[in-house]
Amino acid sequence: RPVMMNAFELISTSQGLNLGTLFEK
Amino acid sequence: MGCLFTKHIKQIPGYEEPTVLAGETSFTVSEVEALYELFKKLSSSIIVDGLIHKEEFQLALFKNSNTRNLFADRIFDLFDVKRNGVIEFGEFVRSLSVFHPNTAISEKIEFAFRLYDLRHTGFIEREELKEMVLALLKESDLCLSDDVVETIVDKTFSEADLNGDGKIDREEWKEFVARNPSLLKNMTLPYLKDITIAFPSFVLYSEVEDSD
Repeated sequence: RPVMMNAFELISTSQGLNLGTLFEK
Repeated sequence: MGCLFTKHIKQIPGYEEPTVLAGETSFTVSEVEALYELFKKLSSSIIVDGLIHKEEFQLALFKNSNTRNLFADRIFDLFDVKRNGVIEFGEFVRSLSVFHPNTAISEKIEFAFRLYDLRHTGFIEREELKEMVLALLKESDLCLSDDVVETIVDKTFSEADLNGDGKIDREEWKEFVARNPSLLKNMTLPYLKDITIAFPSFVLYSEVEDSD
């Protein structure tokens, strides 16, 4: 149920915050 | 002392000695040297000047130099400590250190707060949170009605804004994260512990033995 989502949890899934991508060859 | 290789890299603008950076961060000297391999790759992907430009950062994150993203912009701005529009090697290492598994949780909490304080007011405001939720939805091609977005933001604020003044201050953020530790999961990159395995080539040239 989307209304129960924590907004910050939602935000933290952004691809722009996934710095692990920098380490991909 | 020093080999030709070392003399060459010292000429790059913003380059700092690995021993200095290792002393100030969670990285060992070998890890800083390995990070230099990654930095060289990122900083020469479009403009070969030893600096990471916004387009190069976007290319590394999204495989597309034109992909704009609110959160990537915020990360770039925080990494660009001198605020001159590029990320230098020292800035890169110091900022990435926040994401090291061994870095104190308090540093991660502070970095995340600054990340979400879009307008640098010292607070995470309701409008900023809504803007970030909308940006995430757009990025993910998710469509939620404005009512649902408002409800998500309201609910989060009702839990985080303890004094009810309509904005989240640093103390409230710390308490909120303590109750929701998963919010910090993207502030730790396990890769950083294995960076010398991921980017080993520099290690062959390493002048300094790590003591730990």
